[in-house]
Amino acid sequence: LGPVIAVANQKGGVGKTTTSINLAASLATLDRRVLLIDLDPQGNTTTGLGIEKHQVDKGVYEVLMGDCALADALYDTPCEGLSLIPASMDLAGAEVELVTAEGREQRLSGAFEAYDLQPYDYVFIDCPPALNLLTINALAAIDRVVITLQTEFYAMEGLTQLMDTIRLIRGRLNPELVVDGIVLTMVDHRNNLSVQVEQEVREYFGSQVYEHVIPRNVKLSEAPSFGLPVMHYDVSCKGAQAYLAVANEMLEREHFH
Amino acid sequence: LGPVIAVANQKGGVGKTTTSINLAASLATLDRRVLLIDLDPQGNTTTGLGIEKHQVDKGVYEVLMGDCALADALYDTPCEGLSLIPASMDLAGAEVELVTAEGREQRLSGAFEAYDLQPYDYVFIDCPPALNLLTINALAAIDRVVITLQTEFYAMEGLTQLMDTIRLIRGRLNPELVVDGIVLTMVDHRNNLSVQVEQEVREYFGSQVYEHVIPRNVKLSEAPSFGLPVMHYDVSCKGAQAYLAVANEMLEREHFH
Ligand SMILES: Nc1ncnc2c1ncn2[C@@H]1O[C@H](COP(=O)(O)OP(=O)(O)OP(=O)(O)O)[C@@H](O)[C@H]1O
Ligand SMILES: Nc1ncnc2c1ncn2[C@@H]1O[C@H](COP(=O)(O)OP(=O)(O)OP(=O)(O)O)[C@@H](O)[C@H]1O
Ligand SMILES: [Mg+2]
Ligand SMILES: [Mg+2]
Repeated sequence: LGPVIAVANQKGGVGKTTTSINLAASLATLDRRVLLIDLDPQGNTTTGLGIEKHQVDKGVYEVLMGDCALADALYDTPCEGLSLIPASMDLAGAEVELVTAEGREQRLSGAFEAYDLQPYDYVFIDCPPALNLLTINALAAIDRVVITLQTEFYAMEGLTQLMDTIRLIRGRLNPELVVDGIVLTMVDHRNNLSVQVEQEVREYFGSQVYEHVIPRNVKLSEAPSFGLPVMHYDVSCKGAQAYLAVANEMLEREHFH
Repeated sequence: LGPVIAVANQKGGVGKTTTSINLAASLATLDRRVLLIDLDPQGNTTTGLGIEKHQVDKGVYEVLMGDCALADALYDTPCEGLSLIPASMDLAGAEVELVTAEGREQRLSGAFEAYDLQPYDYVFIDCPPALNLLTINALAAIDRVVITLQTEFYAMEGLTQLMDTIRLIRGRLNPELVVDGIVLTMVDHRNNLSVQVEQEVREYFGSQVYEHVIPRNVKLSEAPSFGLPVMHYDVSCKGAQAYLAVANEMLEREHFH
C-alpha cells in the first residue's frame, strides 16, 4: 500500500478541498491508482466530484461508526483511476457522537487495518477546518500530512497550533506521522502581502515548502461547479498545470526521502 | 441593550472575522458603543485587533466555563468605542469539554443574563468555521445572525445546512433568532463566477441580501497584520468604505424592521 496522506489546516478556506481533489486527480492522470476520502461534513470534495451528498447511503460516516467497511463505501469519479469515499449528510453529527465512542480517535485507522487498501498507490483525506476529532482521526491514521497554506496574514497564525497538534498526535497515537510538505495556495505575485508571506514561510520552513506553488486561478473555482477536477475542465489553465507540477514534485520528493 | 449579532457560516475563509472586526469598528466610528466577542479558537479577531492570544488570562473560554463573568474579560482595542472579549489558547479545548457539561448549548446565553450588557449598543460574535457547540452557543444567545457569503460555488453549497441549523435552534433554544441579512464578501465584478453567484443569491434570498457588497480589496487582508480595523489602517480604501456602507445599511434596515 502506498502512502496515506491527509490534507489539513484548521484555518478555513485555504484550499484543502481544491488541493485534495486536484492533487489526487493529477496523480491519477500520472497513472497512479488513488483513493480520496471526504472527511469534512461540508462535503465539498464529494460535490466537487459530481456526487450528490443527499444520495450517499454508505460513506465515511458509516465507516467511522462501524456500520460498513471501507470497501462498501467506494464511489467512482469522473476521473479514471480515482475512487472516492464520500461524505454523507450524517457526517455533520459525527463529531458529537465520536466524543463518547470507544476508541474515538482511532476509528479511521481501525477501518484501514480491517480493509486491504492494496489496490491503491495513494490515499488522500480532505479534512474539515478544525482540529477536532475528525481531523484527529485522520492524523492518527495517516503516514504523511500535506499542509495547504494561503499566503495571507491570518493563515500564518494558525500554523504553530497545527504543528503542535501534529507533534502531539505523533507522540500519543501515530509515531510514523511526518509532514509531507507545505503547499502554498492562491499565490498572487502582484500582491505584496502574498509575496511577503511566501518569503517568510520559505525562510522559516525551508525545504518543507513545495517549490511549485498554486497561483490564484479562477478555473480552479469554476471546475467544482461542473463536478470535475480542473484537468478535466481545462487542462491548459495555470491551475491544472500547477497541480500537475506539485504532483510530479511529490513523486520526486519521495525518491529522495 | 442593543441587538446581539453573530457573524456565522460553517464554510471556511468566507470573511467572518474580517466582517466581525470591520462592521463592529464601523459602528463604533458611527458613535455606537460596541462589544465584540471572539468565539473562534483560531483567535483571528483577537490577533486582528492587536491582542496576543497567549497573554489572555480571562477570555471567552473562562466565561463559558463559568470561571469569570463577562465583565472580567473585557479588553480595550485600538478603536475607540469598541471593546473585545478575546479568545485565549484554552478555547481550543472548549468544544470537547462542553459536550459533557451542564447546559452545554446555553453557557453563553447564561453569561449574558448574569451580566448587564447595558453599556453596549451592539454586541457582535465572531464564530468558528463549523456548526459545532461553540457556534450553537452563539446562535442560542443572540437576537440576529449575519451570514457572510463569499461569491464562490462551494460557499453556496453550505447555505442550506446553515439555514436548517438556524431553524432548528430557533425551534429548540431561541425563538427570537432571526437572520439579520446576508453580506456578500470578496466580490469581484470582473469574475463571471462571482457575478453569477451574486445574481443567484439575490434572486433566491431577495431583500435578505445587503445591497452593499464587500469587494475583494488587499487592504482588508493587510490591516490585521498591523492589529487594526481597516478604517484605522486606510480609511479611504474600498474595503473601509464598503464596511462603513454596510454599517449604515444595517442602521437603516433596523429602522424599517
Ligand atoms: N488557487 C485558487 N485560485 C482561485 N480560487 C481558489 C484556489 N484554490 C481554492 N479556490 C477557491 O477558494 C475557495 C476556498 O477553497 P477550498 O474550499 O478548497 O478551501 P478549504 O480549505 O477546503 O475550505 P474549508 O476550510 O471550508 O474546507 C473555494 O471557493 C475554491 O474554489
Ligand atoms: N474583501 C476581502 N478582500 C480581500 N481579502 C479578504 C477580504 N475579506 C477577507 N479577506 C482575507 O481572506 C481571508 C479569509 O477571511 P477571514 O479570515 O475573515 O474569513 P473567516 O470566514 O473568518 O475564516 P475562518 O473560517 O478561518 O474563520 C483572510 O486572510 C482575510 O484577510
Ligand atoms: Mg474544504
Ligand atoms: Mg474567522
